[in-house]
Amino acid sequence: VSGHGDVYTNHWAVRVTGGPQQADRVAAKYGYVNLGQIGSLDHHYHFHHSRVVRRAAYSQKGPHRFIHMDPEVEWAQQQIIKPRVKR
Amino acid sequence: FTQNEPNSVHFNDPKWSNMWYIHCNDRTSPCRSDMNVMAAWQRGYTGKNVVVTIMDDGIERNHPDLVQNYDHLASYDINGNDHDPTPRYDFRNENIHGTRCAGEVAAAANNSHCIVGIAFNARIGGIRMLDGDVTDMVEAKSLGIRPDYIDIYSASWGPKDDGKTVDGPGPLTKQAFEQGIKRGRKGLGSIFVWASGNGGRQGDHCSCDGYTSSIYTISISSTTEHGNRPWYLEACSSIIATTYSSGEFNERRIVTTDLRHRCTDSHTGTSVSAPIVAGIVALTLEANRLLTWRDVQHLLVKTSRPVHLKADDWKTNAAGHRVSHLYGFGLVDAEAMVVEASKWTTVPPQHICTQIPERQTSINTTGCSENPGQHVSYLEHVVVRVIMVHQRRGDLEINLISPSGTKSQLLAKRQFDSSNEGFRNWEFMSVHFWGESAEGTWTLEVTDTPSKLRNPEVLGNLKEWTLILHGTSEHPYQPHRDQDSHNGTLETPSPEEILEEPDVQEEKEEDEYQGLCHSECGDQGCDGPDADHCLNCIHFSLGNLRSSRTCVSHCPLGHYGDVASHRCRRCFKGCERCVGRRADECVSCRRGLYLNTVNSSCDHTCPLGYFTEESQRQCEKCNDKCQSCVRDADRCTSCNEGYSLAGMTCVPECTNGTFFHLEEMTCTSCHSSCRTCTGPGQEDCLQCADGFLQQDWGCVHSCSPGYYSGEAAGGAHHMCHRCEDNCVSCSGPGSTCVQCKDGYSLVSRTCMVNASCNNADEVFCEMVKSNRLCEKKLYRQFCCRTCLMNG
Repeated sequence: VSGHGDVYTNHWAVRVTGGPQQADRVAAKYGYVNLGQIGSLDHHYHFHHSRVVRRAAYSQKGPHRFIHMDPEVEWAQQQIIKPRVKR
Repeated sequence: FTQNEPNSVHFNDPKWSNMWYIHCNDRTSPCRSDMNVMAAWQRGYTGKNVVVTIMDDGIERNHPDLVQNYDHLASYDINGNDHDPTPRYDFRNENIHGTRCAGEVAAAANNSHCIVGIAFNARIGGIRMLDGDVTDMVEAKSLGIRPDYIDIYSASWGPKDDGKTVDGPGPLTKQAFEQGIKRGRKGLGSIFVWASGNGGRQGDHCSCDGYTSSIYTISISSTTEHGNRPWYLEACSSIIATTYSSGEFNERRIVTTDLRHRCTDSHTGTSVSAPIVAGIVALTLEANRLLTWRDVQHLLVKTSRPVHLKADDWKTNAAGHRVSHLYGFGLVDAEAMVVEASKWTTVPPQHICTQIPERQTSINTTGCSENPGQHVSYLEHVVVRVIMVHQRRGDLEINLISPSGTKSQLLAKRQFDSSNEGFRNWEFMSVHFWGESAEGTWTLEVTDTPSKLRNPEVLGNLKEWTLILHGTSEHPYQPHRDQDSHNGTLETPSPEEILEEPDVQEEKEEDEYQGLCHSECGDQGCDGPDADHCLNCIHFSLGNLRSSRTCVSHCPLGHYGDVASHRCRRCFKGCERCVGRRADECVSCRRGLYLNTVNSSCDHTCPLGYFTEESQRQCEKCNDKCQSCVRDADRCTSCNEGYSLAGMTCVPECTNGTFFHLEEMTCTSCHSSCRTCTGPGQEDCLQCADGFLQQDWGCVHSCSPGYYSGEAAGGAHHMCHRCEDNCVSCSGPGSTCVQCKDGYSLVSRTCMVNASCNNADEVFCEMVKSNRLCEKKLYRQFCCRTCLMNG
């Protein structure tokens, strides 16, 4: 639960070794869609979960969070909106 | 100032004559051309074959000044997930920023339209990433777009410049920066140029922006036409260099491309400085394609010059570089960059020496000379990573003093930063020690000046700090380089030259009292020189006869000026500013209280439908749909009638036959079989439409085999119930089976397994019968059929 006014999105960054197909499998297991590699970061994938609220003040509970405990997943982070200003 | 350069180039672009920061062919007025851009052009460098991209809100790729140099391979739309970075157009023109930055880099020359870019033959692209939710992943993706194709990434954005935010790249973005400098440009390293920050007026400090203070970014600040500090400029130790940008109203501005095929000279903050340097670095890379990311930073350190830039902290470090917290090493010099670049030899590999002092604020280091792979003798970036707890972060000032005695301010006090979070592994960076020796004693100075708003007896705690020295083990420049500068402009000044500079900190003579009254005294005169010696006041008197009165031009906080009596009078309790004494005449409130804008009073809490806006300390109205909200009008915690809460947003309660679609944020139709539902599918029904019966999680016209139609709990409607186990069709609940599955036989309208029971003798069957086991579902297969068959 955020204590700093963070806003949680329904996008996750996930590190999975074993290639894109393995990432697809892990994503499907928990109801995510794998949207592909994050830029030029190897083994890092962009997962999206359409059944999670697009913006929320809390990191919602639910079966989708089991991905954090999956042995195939080395690291996973729900994406938080970072306020950015044009200068 | 120079006047009318005789060899100046002329372009037919209409705004060319307004581009005072590039050339000086205006016969009527003097101008500043000391970024020497035109001199670099005259040497033949215009950015050919160099690729620059603008990470921002998109670029207008069909703008007449951009279309010629637009490069779709240097572009991407992260927000829309396609290859077209065209900005989203709206009536407020919110997304002008990227297009303005792009023109500064690579607007085409001599096309009779608008302006001329600094690198007018460079390729220009845009990464649209600010027109949506920005996350760590969005930033990391942006920094990693085609790193082998794009040479320079220019960014003019960052965390809020509000003087109280401390924020920087997340884990993915940090990795993206590291990947960029390691693998980008086929191993030479991507060039990241960053605008230093616009929060000058908020007392912000760019060390609190982890992007611009990263060693991987080239942090650029701004100066006005006359070399003054612009109101938006943030100081910090990571600024490398400076360009011209907008200043006060009487100073000239920067001209650039604008959305909808237009030109603009509206105000620019530091945003324009990053693309100006991106353009100059493009000229530099054209002069030498083999420069590494560190070579480019060395070139900027070596060639940027203080010229006429006014700051009271210019100092010369022990390596002879003049540096300031406002301007870094000074104004960029495009000609010097290309000249140096064309004969540049790549600097030796970067070494990193990390030291953690043990419970001391000083550390004596050899620069890791004991480890050849880490040995730093000649410094580049110096980073201090700090873990510190503190009750008010804004009261902290941090300085770092090098073994040579150079003092760099890593953090200045920040008036608006009341956070009690301290610093958790925050990295401060300084370029002020560039070229100095790493060896010797480094000292960290932390000054805590309690503001009146906190308990001064509660002290902070510097839990740990780490000194991270970046640099080289051998001298970064070939020996002949130091004597090889062109026209002497690249030389660092001799000690004699430095001594000849006017001392900007020269002490002013104090005025002496010569019988004159204080300027605030009125026509009745005074009996002394000070404001509390006045017999009456021009503006207002503050205090009372017992505590002595003094004349002031403005009444202090908690008072208002009573014009009729020329007195400062107290506001109502709790008011910080007011227009009268009454409780409902407050304009702002003291800390801990909030201004109720409906009745202009100060309260501890805001009424329902309002939230506490901390920076203004006032109650602001929640969004119309919210019944209550926190921190922001759109961050709802409960909703008005007709709406329900989804996350922190109040969404319409959808009518029967529709559900709220989270992705599209609209009420969307249910499947035709549903009366109410949670999603679009047949299996998402909550209640069935007329003519449909609920069966398991879906709605059907008629019950499937194995189900019978019956009333639902509560009797409101009918639904399909499952028949008893092993029954293929039934007429109702319980023992009403009509047909059994294969392997089962219908006995008393119940399905029993065909197998017979070996030991179903008379005594055993009597026990089954007397205990009525066959009436119990659990025991129905318990030799019942055999016992029944046997009578």
